[in-house]
Amino acid sequence: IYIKRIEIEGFKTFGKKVVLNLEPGYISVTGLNGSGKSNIFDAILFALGESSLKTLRATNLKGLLFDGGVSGARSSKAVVSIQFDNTSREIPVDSDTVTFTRELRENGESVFKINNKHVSKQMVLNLTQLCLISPEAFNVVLQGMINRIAELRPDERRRLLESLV
Amino acid sequence: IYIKRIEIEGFKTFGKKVVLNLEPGYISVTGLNGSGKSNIFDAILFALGESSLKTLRATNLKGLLFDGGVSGARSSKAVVSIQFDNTSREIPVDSDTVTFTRELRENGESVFKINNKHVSKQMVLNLTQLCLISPEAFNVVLQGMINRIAELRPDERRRLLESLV
Amino acid sequence: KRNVFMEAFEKIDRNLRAIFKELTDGDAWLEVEKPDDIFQGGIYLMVRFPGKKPKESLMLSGGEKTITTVAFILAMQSAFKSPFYLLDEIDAHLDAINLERLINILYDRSKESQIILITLKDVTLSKADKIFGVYQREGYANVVEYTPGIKVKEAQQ
Amino acid sequence: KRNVFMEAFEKIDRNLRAIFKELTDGDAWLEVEKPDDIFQGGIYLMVRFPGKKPKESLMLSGGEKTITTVAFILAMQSAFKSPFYLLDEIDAHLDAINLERLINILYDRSKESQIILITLKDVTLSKADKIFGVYQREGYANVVEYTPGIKVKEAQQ
Ligand SMILES: Nc1ncnc2c1ncn2[C@@H]1O[C@H](COP(=O)(O)OP(=O)(O)OP(=O)(O)O)[C@@H](O)[C@H]1O
Ligand SMILES: Nc1ncnc2c1ncn2[C@@H]1O[C@H](COP(=O)(O)OP(=O)(O)OP(=O)(O)O)[C@@H](O)[C@H]1O
Ligand SMILES: [Mg+2]
Ligand SMILES: [Mg+2]
Repeated sequence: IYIKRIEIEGFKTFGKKVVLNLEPGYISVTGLNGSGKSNIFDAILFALGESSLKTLRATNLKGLLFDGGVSGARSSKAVVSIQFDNTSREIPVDSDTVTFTRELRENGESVFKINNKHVSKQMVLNLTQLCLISPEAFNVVLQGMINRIAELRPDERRRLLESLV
Repeated sequence: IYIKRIEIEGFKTFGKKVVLNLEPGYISVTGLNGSGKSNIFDAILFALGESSLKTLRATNLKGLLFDGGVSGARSSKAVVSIQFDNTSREIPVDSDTVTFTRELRENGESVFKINNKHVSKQMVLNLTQLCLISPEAFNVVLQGMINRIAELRPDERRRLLESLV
Repeated sequence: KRNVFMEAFEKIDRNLRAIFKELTDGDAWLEVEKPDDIFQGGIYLMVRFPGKKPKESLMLSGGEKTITTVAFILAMQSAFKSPFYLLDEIDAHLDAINLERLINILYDRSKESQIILITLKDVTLSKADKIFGVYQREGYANVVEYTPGIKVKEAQQ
Repeated sequence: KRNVFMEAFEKIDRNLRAIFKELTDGDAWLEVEKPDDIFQGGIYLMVRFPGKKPKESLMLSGGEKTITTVAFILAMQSAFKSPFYLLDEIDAHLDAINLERLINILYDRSKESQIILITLKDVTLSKADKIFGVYQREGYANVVEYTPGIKVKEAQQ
């Protein structure tokens, strides 16, 4: 499994649709301060079911919709799709790619889809946890958080291991 | 006023005495990870009366004494002196330089001196606050803390201004 | 008390606008939450980076927060002049453009107050009047003085 | 439950020792606080950097903590294999030596799991199989693909 494609539209600074086609291996993202690099990671977590506003760095759900910047109109919905390569069938879905999509409307409602079929949020969380692609796992280090793991208290570290076993 | 001289001995990684002669203006400090750069800032705060172990990054007072590393013997006391240029007499002491010294013994007791005369800790705190050389003021940004001021809640920011007025 | 507070507030706000403009070409200012009852409310730090809508400082990117914090600290200087600044790797998350602008303004300010910067970046080292290198030898930390102009790699033993 | 836990613990501990040795020539290991009653105690992450006494990971410098955290994350990989890693400017506080070593080990690991690194440093960009540049134009964020080998300054518009 690896992330094959990311599509973002109407989410944070991505007022217009952007598409990233990825490969397995080592991928690097760079750009000026405030250009939208960390927002891409927020978009990935968002599509995989992340619900904490603190993690997504927003004061409310509406704050995830593109605010129009200086030029455009505010987006009325945010849509993020993450397509995984699944030729190894590690994700228990019978297709070569599995696409997780989340749509957020102005009323704060989220719609989740897997391979374009409506599913519940719980279904997304179960599936991502099963294949360790859930944001909860220790594989995501958000900006400024790198020292947190070294600073965990011993009991917190035990609980982290316990939760993964 | 400016910091003219820093002397550190027996404090954290500074098992042997080191002396830094500074000038006014823009001073830069560099070195490998773990070499002891941030420990120099901890030493300055220590001498100016800082008592929070969290700010000094130690679990207990004894943890501020040089632990012997791989080669040497553990230090039985830590002594840090900060000499300020006072030709402008902004510090209400009648001498061209004012030296704040703090000695920490193994029993956890601290001895404070100003220009080599024993003084109380309170005297040091009063004097440093008066001339805005106290660690409480916003002029010290410890490693990793740079974003804290931008992330202050509005009421915290008001309290900060209130405390300084 | 309110008058003394507002006097300091106005000074800081005026300075913040000027410094932030110099740093980014954008705008930053302070807003009182409850003008009728100042001490019951907070103070907002509002920021508008070029090409973006105005926002509270909380909603910025890592690098944008660094720039905003330094602008605020320097603005406070106008009301509460501190004789020295200790800044530990504040340049870690800045892009090349913001870094250059930040170091230039800190260099200017170092004429009024002593500024001591811990850094791992050449640009930050390049402006220094004096450079100290810290290194570890046989378990002890040592400090050596370098002549200005040295690069980080040469100073890191 | 205890057996399953200890099996994972042993695997991670073994891996941690190997990875940390490769990264720093020092030693790192996990210690159980209460061996007789594991779930009532914690787990210590102990670290010994070359030329220093062993310490708990809490007492390290900024750069030392970064190295220790990455070693721990990669060690966990042996017990809980994750298909991808998202690492946002984890290289910000590293000196040139630690940076080089860290990027080399991440490059090796990227053969097993996809690793996406946000960075402002050339060394981190230099090993990439694919590079994306994010830039702001007329208020919108855009993404462009670069061929590997480009420098950060060229990619920052
Ligand atoms: N809903 C939104 N609409 C428009 N812009 C937004 C929205 N939410 C956040 N932003 C903007 O996104 C920007 C932050 O982007 P991001 O954190 O991805 O930057 P970055 O590229 O990671 O920068 P740095 O290098 O400083 O870390 C901020 O300027 C913020 O104001
Ligand atoms: N009492 C002590 N005796 C000996 N060493 C100590 C003591 N207290 C802390 N240390 C060591 O000091 C080192 C940290 O130094 P410091 O934080 O100043 O590094 P630094 O140069 O700022 O590094 P970085 O670039 O990673 O931020 C750690 O390795 C820590 O173990
Ligand atoms: Mg970022
Ligand atoms: Mg440091």
